[in-house]
Amino acid sequence: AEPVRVKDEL
Amino acid sequence: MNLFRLVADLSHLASIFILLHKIQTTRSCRGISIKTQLLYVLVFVTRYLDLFTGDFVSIYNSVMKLFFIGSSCYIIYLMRIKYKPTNDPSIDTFRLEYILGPTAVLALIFNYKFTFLEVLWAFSIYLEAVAILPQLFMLQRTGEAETITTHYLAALGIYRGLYIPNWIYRYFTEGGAIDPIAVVAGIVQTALYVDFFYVYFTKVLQGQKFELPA
Repeated sequence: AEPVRVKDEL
Repeated sequence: MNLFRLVADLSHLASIFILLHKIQTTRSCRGISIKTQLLYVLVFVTRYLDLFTGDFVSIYNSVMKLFFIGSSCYIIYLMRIKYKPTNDPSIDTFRLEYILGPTAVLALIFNYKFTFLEVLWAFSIYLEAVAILPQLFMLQRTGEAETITTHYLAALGIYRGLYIPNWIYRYFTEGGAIDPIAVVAGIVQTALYVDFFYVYFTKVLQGQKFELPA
């Protein structure tokens, strides 16, 4: 799993 | 967007409307921690700065962000100005520096990029995780709550809880994508509601008043 900042969440 | 997140966001919206309804109909903000509400303003303002940086996601996303910023400020207006006499600071005694200090340090250490926006984003995530503490502390101190206030807290708790299956769903449908900062903070945040939900389910939903054992 790659750490990614989920930009579409509130 | 998946169903978990949609219902979570709707539950978050509902919580705000429940809180507004409580304040407007009782013409009082008794039982509501203004410290928690101030922290939410800070959470939304620091997280949604991306509204102004051109990182457009969707109309839904932008409208929700604007709503959360606007409604949280409006709630402060109601508590600080319109219904000020019903606000009792003597029971809202959680020290904000215990929250702001550690979350600011965490954000400076654990962030995805050491830039102004990313540090503030991480700060808002950590801050949201613990922003409910002054409210829960106040509940603990008074040992009771109006039923409508407990519905507000339940809707907030459901919102946070549903983000967890949302992340699990996303992990499997989006090729192992994981946002560790959001996930760890989200699990902590949800865990803070466990005690509350125990009383909510065993008392409030059985038609009794929310009262903590003495």
